[in-house]
Amino acid sequence: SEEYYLENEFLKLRSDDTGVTHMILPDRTTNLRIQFHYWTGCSGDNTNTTTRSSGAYIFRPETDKPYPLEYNSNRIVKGEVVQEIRAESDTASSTFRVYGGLPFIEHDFVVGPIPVDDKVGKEYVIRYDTNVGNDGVFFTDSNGRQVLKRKLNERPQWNLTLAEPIAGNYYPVTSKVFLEDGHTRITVLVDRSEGGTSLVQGGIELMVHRRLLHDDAFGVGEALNEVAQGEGLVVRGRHRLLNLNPNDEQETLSEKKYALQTHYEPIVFVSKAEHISYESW
Amino acid sequence: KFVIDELKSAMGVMQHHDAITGTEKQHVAHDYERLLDNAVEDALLVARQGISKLSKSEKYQFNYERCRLNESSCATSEDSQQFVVTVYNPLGWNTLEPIRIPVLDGEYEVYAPNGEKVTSQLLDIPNPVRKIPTRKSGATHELTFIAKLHPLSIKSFFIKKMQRTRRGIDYRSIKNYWSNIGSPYIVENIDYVGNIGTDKIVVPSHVSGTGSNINFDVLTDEDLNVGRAENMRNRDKVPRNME
Repeated sequence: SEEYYLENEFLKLRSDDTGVTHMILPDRTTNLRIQFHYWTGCSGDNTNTTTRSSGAYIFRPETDKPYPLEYNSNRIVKGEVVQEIRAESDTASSTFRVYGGLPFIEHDFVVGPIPVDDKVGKEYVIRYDTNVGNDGVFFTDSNGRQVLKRKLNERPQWNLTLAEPIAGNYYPVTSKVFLEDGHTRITVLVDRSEGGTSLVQGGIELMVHRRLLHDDAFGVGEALNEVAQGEGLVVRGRHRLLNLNPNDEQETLSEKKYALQTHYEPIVFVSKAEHISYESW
Repeated sequence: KFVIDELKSAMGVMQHHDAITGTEKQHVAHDYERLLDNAVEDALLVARQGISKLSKSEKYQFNYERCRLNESSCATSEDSQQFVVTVYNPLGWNTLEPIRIPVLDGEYEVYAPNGEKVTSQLLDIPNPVRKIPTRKSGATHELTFIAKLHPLSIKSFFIKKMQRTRRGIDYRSIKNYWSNIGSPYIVENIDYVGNIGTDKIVVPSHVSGTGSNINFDVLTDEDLNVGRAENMRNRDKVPRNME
């Protein structure tokens, strides 16, 4: 019932009790929903392709739709430098930031420990759902080389019938993934290599954390079940979301620059300065 | 050269397909962490020497520490009343980059190399909802500012913690004070604004009672039921009158 805005000179991020809803630019508005989901991992005896477990090598979800994670609380913080929406659920939390002078939305997320009390391995993804009509086409960079066009359930060289329609549409994302229609390009910049796809119209999905309880029999010989101090691992990462005009050369160039800026972030050193006065410094 | 070679060697090992994709056994993953961490730490020696040389400060020696984990924790900034943040921009063009430094609660001023005060903001670090093993750090806040960086440049910022924020008043004492006067309210986001015992603060009108020398933001049970986002919004509307 209430709506909240984060804004700077480039964009506005609208949010209400259901979470983030719109990204508003001076010349266009894009519907936006950002939500965690998780896929549950298959469990099998690995004797043939239909009874294979999801493991370190193989992403093999047991359902064709992921389970959504609802945020329990929202909080807004506003200041001169940055404005934030903080959303939390039981096993993941998100901070959406809009900085003054910067044309992107930053998503700082913390995921984990992934609960496995129900004896089911889980693979957590973040979905950015928009109203961009991409018709199954999306683009990923290929291990830092050229950007490649991907199309849902298709390969450019041969006729494809996917036995595993979810995992078969996942591609490596090294620095960016984007989708577009004639007016809007939505780009997600990642701070590390992640698996990514676009399974639904206008949606970008990126896998950010995995905890699995079975070996997939491809050689590692153990489950991907990393534990520290008796708990599963906690992951912190960052995505930057850009909304660009694909017909504007300046904007698409800035996308390349921000991708590099996210990957080659500044190196920060902190030094004590008790022995020096401000004037001397 | 030998420490750079050590890092080159570790990076060579990390080209193995198991290291890239995470399909190594767990004890191998730990060994990779050990190899890489040792090599990066040693190679930082060269970076530190390089920055010291470039800063051309023979009189004052700085010990450049780098926090490599992406968690809100930094022993140097948490323990210091004043410190220098040195930022290296590895890109070949001008950038604006948000810098977030973990600190204790207080009031800070950030200065750019030309002596100008940089706009900064102190943000509290959210506590995890679940009781999980978390970062080992005393930092409760992050000091945030935007650094304007030149291509392939190094820039230093001087950060001072303002003394008036640490005069023996802390969250616990405010909370005790508030409970002593029988208030059912929860006190959050306390800003100390003056000399103890001499300044008066008017608290928001929907709260009965006044504080003697502290600026209160008070959340009622009703506020909490409505939701945190709502009361954060309301908080911005509340005028902060100081006598």
